Amino acid sequence: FNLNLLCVGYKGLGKSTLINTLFNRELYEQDALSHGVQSLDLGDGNGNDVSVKKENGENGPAEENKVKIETVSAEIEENGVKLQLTVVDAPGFGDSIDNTDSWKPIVDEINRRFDQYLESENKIQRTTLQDNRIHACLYFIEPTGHGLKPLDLEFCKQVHSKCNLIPVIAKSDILTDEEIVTFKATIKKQLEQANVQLFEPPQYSMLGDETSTENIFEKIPFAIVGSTEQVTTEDGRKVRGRAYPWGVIEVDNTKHSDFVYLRDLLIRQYLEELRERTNKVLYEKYRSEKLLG
Amino acid sequence: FNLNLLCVGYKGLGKSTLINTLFNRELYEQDALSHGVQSLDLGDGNGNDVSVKKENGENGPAEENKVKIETVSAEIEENGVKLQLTVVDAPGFGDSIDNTDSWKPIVDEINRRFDQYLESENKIQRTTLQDNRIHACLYFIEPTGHGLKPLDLEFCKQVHSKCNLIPVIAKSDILTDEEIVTFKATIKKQLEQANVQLFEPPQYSMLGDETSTENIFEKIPFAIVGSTEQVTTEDGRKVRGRAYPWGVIEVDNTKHSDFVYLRDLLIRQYLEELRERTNKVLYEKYRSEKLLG
Ligand SMILES: Nc1nc2c(ncn2[C@@H]2O[C@H](COP(=O)(O)OP(=O)(O)O)[C@@H](O)[C@H]2O)c(=O)[nH]1
Ligand SMILES: Nc1nc2c(ncn2[C@@H]2O[C@H](COP(=O)(O)OP(=O)(O)O)[C@@H](O)[C@H]2O)c(=O)[nH]1
Repeated sequence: FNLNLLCVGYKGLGKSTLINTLFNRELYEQDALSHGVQSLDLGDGNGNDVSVKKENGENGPAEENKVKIETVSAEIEENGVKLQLTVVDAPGFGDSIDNTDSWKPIVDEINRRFDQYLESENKIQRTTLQDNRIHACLYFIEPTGHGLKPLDLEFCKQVHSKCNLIPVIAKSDILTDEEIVTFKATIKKQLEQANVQLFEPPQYSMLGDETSTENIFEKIPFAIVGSTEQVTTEDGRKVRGRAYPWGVIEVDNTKHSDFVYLRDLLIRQYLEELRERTNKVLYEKYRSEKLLG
Repeated sequence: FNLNLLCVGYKGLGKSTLINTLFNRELYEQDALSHGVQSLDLGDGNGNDVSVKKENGENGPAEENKVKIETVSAEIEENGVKLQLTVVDAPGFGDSIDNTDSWKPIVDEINRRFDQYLESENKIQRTTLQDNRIHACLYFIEPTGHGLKPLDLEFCKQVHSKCNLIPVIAKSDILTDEEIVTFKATIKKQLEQANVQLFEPPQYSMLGDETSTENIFEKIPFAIVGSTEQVTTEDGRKVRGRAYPWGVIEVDNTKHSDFVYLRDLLIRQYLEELRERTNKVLYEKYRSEKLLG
């Protein structure tokens, strides 16, 4: 199994923390993901340093690009299943004074991976087909409480027809429960009006025995909180979370954040659907457009 | 007494909430400040609607400006002293995809007010000199935990020599106490390296009896939390704050935010110093540069 996950959002929205939290290991040391990956120290269990898999996509170091593409790979074990996880990050996105077209290097990377797959499909020796296509894009929304910014909408419009788009509200602990309700409604309305297609449950989830599924997708955009720190709650439990003078946030508590729903969607329940939709719907669309000219 | 306060920051950083919290009254209804001021309802006690004082500076509605200048005035009573408060806001700042020169309409507004004063100084009838110059600029920093963004630095460099600059960390409840310490240190270092001059205590605060003063200025950039909502703490007290599933933040509790320090600086202890430095240092500099060249 492999999962190629694209993570996009402005610097400081907790992207690397969330990835570490999702996969329950320090894939990125704090600040490593978006700020140069020197402190990264990943082993693949065979004595190989997988951080060498870090590539810079097509943007060589010579090109003065404001948005870079960085990749980090590691083998993860989830519920006894081995998963080859690759996270593609785009440091620099939204961080300049002028962010015109900052989505472009990211869309180029998605296309490059489609092209790579197209090429390998055309080779005679097809048994070792490696799937590097982007299976899902987590888009991190700033928790302003107001709505999406122009750049957020622009990015979603450019990307939703190329990969499974899953918007998340970053650092949602900044919002009260009421503010989250209003914010989610505003975001959903703005995305609808912009005709942005989000990753949705496949048709069979309309069956009665898929109740928990209904709940997962209703939570989108997921209001998440990430943390790999162990903290102690007021009633003495040790949990992953963030400790403040006024209380302790528990990452895995569904009353505190939608983190568990995101994790279930990405890894436990819909991994196969994500890869399948990429292959059967998104890639096919790309392929036919490309072959038609 | 009057205080002309410039408030700048991206949309959604809690600017209007903070102004309402500082002056303990709904100067702005939620969302009124940066999103058109239609719902504003201010009276000056004489049956006049002071919201008509709302001006759009030099940017007439005809001009397609991404950054607008909006003004709201009201008479406030603080500790039995009447204060004519004017808040100048710049909605649109930092909210576009391309924010090049978005600081310019704001600097133009500061200059326009200096020019207005210069002109009135030159009139024969000088007894009714109205001081509309900007006495302080509160700059709202996004609480990313990393550091200042390029636009933040650019703004501070353009403005620090024209008005008393007071940076604040917006919505600081998103950061743990440790994160606030690191973040403040990073911000201060970045501002120093950019040679940005912040509003500082006047010389006499070096005397022994000014200990509390030393504390106020050490807190800059102030890590603030704003709220006009009454919430109930776990031990039953009614306070201004924000209620989360994991705890209640109290705005006026110095363990929860620097709000009290900011309020003391702006209104209770340094109001006169702010107006004085504007008049004797910043305006003088502007005036001499203007007359010389
Ligand atoms: N309040 C809050 N802070 C977070 C959360 N996740 C990460 N942070 C903090 O935000 C800062 C930036 O996180 P980082 O993962 O480096 O962000 P990135 O630049 O998007 O990769 C760090 O100080 C984190 O501890 C969260 O869910 N809530
Ligand atoms: N977490 C947190 N939220 C805040 C704070 N101040 C305001 N907010 C919320 O942030 C949202 C935007 O606030 P607003 O004052 O309209 O921001 P503005 O656009 O900068 O004027 C509202 O939902 C407020 O309740 C704060 O100190 N902390």
